Amino acid sequence: MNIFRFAGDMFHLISILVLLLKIYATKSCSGISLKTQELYALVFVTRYLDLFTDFISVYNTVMKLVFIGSTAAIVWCMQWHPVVKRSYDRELDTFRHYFLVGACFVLALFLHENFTFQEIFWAFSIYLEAVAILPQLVLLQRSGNVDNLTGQYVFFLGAYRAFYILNWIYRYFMEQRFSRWISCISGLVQTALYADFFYYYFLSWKNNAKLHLPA
Amino acid sequence: LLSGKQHDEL
Repeated sequence: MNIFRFAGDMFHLISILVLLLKIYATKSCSGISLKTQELYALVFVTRYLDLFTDFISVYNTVMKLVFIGSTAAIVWCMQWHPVVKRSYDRELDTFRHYFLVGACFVLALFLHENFTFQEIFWAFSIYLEAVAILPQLVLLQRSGNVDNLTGQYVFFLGAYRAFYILNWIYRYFMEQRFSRWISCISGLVQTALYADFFYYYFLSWKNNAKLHLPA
Repeated sequence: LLSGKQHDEL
């Protein structure tokens, strides 16, 4: 465990807590893509298949349970909570995310570390996480304005992935046995997807203006 | 501690 990875995990945790806060505090999920949250729930479930078979550390197990639990809570809220579900932008959140699931699964069948059930689902979850934000970014572009909690949510998600890249660079130089190309390449693709959002986020922060994404 | 573990990252 190094500081970059710990910081990355904390940013990831904060991003999910910000989202939960927004939903519980405002009893609204406007501007949030349910499809992205469903993709994240699938990412965590398929990545943490070793939750009950391999014990790595208390921290690792606790964080996995928190990520699965909080994302499941967000998906549940957006679909079943009587008040929250009314504010879901159903007609704007139309990204066909099943294609993302299919494409990532096919890719995982070809590109993986070992051809085992757990490894294929792990690679699938890595690829899916890279593109899971797409429905959310599309929704933000369609809804034009970005309310600051949702903006912070995407910001912290980007920070989490950026720190993970620093973590891989650190591990590459510090550990002789470092081969996590699937995570690295997929993580780079994922962070690149955030880059344009970061650019507009920074502009809005610099001009102290409302974050406005070009349609 | 984590040698040999494939995926110690979250």
